[in-house]
Amino acid sequence: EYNVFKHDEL
Amino acid sequence: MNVFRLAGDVSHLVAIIILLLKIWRSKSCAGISGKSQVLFALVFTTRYLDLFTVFISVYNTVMKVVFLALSYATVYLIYMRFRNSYNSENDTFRVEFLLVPVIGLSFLENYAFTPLEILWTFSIFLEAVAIMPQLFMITKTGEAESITTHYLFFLGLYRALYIANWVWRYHTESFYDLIAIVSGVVQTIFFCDFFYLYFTRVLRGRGKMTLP
Repeated sequence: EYNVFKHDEL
Repeated sequence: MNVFRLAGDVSHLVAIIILLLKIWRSKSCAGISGKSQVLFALVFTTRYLDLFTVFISVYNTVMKVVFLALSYATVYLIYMRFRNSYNSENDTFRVEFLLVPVIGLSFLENYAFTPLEILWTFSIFLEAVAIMPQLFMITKTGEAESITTHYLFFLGLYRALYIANWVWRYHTESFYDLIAIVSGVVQTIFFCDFFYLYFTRVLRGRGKMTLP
C-alpha cells in the first residue's frame, strides 16, 4: 500500500 | 496540514536560516560542527529523492527544495568559503559511529526492501542522531554562542512540534508511522538536556551558554 505520509511530511 | 505541523516546518526553516545568517554575517563558522551540517545535508538528500517520484503539493516541493539548497549552502560556507574559521580541532565526533549503526538499522527495519524505502528509513534514523557532533562539540569546548543556541532551540522545537503533529494526526486521521515516531522521540530526547540549559542560562541574559 502506498504511504503518502512519508512523502507529505518534511 | 495542521497547526503543529506548520509551526514545526516554520521553526525548522527558522533554525536553518538563523545558522546560515550567523555564518554569513559574522563570516565565521566558529563553534559550528561541520560534521552535523554534512549529516543534515545527507538526511535531506536521501529523504527528498521522492521529489523525482511523487508530487504532493507546491508547498511540499518548495519546502523540500529550500531545505536541500539551504543545507548545501551551509556546508559550502563551512568547508569552502569560511573554512579558515572552522574549528575542526573541536569537531572530533566520530561520524562512523553514527553512520554504521544507522545504515545497518535501516536495512533491518524498514517498510519495504527497496532502495528508495531503505534510503528514506536511513534519513529518518540519521536525522535522529545528526545533531550529536554539534552537541559533542559544545560539551567539549564547554560553551556556545547565544546565536548557536537559538539555532539549536528552533531545531529542537521543530521536532517537539512534529510529535504534537503526530498525536494530532493519530486522533484525526487514525494514522501513524512508527519509524518516524520512534526516531522523532529519540531525537527530541537528545535536546532535553540542551533545552534545560537554554532556558536556565541563555534566556537569563548571558551572551554565551557555558556549561558547569
